Amino acid sequence: MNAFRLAGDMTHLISVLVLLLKIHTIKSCAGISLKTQELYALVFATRYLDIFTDFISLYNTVMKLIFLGSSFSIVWYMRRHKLVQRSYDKDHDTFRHQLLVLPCLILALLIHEQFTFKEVMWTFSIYLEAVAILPQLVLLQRTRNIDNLTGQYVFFLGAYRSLYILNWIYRYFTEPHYVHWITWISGLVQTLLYADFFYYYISSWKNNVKLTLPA
Amino acid sequence: HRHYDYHDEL
Repeated sequence: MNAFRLAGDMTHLISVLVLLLKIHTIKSCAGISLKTQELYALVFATRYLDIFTDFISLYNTVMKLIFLGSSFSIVWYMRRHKLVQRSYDKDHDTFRHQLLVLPCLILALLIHEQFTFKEVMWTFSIYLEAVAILPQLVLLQRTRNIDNLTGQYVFFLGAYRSLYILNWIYRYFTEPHYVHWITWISGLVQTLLYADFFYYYISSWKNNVKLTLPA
Repeated sequence: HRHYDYHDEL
């Protein structure tokens, strides 16, 4: 495993921990999109179907369990926990996430590397992950009042995607036959979705002012 | 074989 990949996984892990910290400790999910969190739970559930059938490494299995467990518990907190539920900004989180699921499923059925159930589900999860952040970005844009933890959560998620791109470039040059257009194009699309947010995040940090997004 | 070389990513 190269350094970019490890750093990517770690920023992904940090983003989840930041979100759990906010929800579990402060008992608030203000500014967090339940739609995005539900999409992530679906992403991990469909991607890690191999968790009990293909052993890759202890690291791999443990990380999969963490991402599955954290994504489902975040959804549980936001839907069922009395205090957390109350801080959920339901009126602004209106992105119809079903509209993302169906096109991704159709695309996975059309474009994949192997036509097997596991591989099509895996491909679906790759496509869905690329667009799953959209409800969150729309919510940030609508509320415009972004607290530090929410900003950091989205920042670390974006950092994770950028580092994975560096990881693919590294692997392309160091491993024979490492060519995966599906992952690369989806990953690139996903990273580009963060570009706007990154621009405002970094300029607010540089100027030492509170993060706001333009309407 | 190439098949699982990218499934090691999370």
